[in-house]
Amino acid sequence: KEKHKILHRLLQNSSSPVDL
Amino acid sequence: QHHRNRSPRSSKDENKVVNLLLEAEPERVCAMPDPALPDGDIKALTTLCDLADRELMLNISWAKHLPGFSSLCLSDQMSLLQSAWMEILILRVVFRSLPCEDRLVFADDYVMDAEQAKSAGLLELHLAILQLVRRYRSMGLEREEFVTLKAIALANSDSMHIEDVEAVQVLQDSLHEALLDYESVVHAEDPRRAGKLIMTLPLLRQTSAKAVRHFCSIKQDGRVPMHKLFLELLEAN
Repeated sequence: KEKHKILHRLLQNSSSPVDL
Repeated sequence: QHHRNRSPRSSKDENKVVNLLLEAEPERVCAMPDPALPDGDIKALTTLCDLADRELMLNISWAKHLPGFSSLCLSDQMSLLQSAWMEILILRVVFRSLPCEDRLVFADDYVMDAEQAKSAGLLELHLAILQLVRRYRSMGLEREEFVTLKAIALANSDSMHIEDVEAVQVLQDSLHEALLDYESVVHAEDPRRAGKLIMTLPLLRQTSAKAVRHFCSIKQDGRVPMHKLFLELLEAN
């Protein structure tokens, strides 16, 4: 997970997730 | 709740998942090639890598808006994106290129023909992507189908590191169902259309693998500057 820190951060920060 | 139990529908607007996908679709991005760089393969590749990095940011935020994606655990969200990111980038290029003959629309201000692709060392990739363009053009791929297929490519990315396989299956099923539902209403004349669309995905996977290999070798070359997110995802493959 350390290796993929930008993807990790972007996924955590993005707004308004939609659930079914 | 189930669509098929409702009274007959008259318009496309009733497919909730497809509508959410249409709304989630990111804006088009401009390539803005650096005017300070001398023309040549390095400039072309630098422009494409920079464009890809910015598109990736948008695509990650897009993924978060897919119905059901955010219910997956963070690690599975990452795994899906790490496997499918290039397929998503390529499918967007393919869709933008549908109106063009033999040229790839990487951005509205960055359209490449075979000659330009050749001088950037991208001819093989160019031809592979054009094969996808021709296939979708001959089918008359619609925007609704494009957004749904792109979401299916993400959910169906065959990562080896999925923790909750069942949850990913639920996401796949809901997107598959949305495609079947859309086609049954809008293309009732061709009961095989959804299947035909799904059958384009192996070529997308193959083309994406080609692209990742090519950009990995460009990375190893070290002559083209790449941004961190693009590098991180290249390294994930």
